[in-house]
Amino acid sequence: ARLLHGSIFAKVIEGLRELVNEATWECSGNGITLQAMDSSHVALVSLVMRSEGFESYRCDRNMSLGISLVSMSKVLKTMGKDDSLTIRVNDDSDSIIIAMESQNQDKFADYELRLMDLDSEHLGIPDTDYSCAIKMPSSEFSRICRDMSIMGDSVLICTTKEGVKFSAKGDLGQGSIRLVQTTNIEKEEEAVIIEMKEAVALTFAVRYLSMFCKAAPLSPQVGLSLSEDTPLMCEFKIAEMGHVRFYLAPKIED
Amino acid sequence: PSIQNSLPFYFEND
Repeated sequence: ARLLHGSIFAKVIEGLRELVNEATWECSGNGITLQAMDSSHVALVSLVMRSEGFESYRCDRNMSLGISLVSMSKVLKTMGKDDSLTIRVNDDSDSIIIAMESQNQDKFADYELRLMDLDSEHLGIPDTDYSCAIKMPSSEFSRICRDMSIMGDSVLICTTKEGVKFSAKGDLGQGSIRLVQTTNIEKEEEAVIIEMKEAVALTFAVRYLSMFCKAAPLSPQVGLSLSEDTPLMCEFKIAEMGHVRFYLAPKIED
Repeated sequence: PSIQNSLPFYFEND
């Protein structure tokens, strides 16, 4: 699998590695997918990178590759920001080859990472017709998670026709941030758009939302999909290629 | 006080 802009792949790994330290990559002719839960089984990430999004892609037989994302992140940090990236696994090999090439083809770096035997648990994610779908700048969402974490461990997300409100309370007191729907959309990237069938009010652990925000550099906008008594879906699109979707189980009243 | 639910409570094992 070859990417002209290897930085896209580095951003994907950076977006996942805090939530899941290691994961099984499923490779087929259609592309690369991954599904993994965090160690406490509260959150899940689902990644799709379609074959047509790569400069070139070939997969002769389906493969499951157990990879340490922490190690892969370290290797990818050595990459120049404009480098292209090729990922290769040879038949019967127990390692993955990560090759980087500088833009003017005067530097070539190759790394081999040993593959791991991982027990993976796969969950069926039902198609959900969410009550509420919010789109907002991903930088804004990152900032809200950071700001709410000052006040408490949990954030309550409430939606109305007018907007969406994030609030948190704790020993210090409480705080809230309300975003109003953008009425005059000039730049789509900066817009806050709320599609609502029913109002929702759900509580989530802000620690996980903050981990999801590590994927924010992938996309200028984030999608949040919510329904009562259903895990939140937080989506970052990977330009033309696929997406990273995070799911988070809500907190419920004791 | 609220408690954290787990994800397999909502999604089934494949």
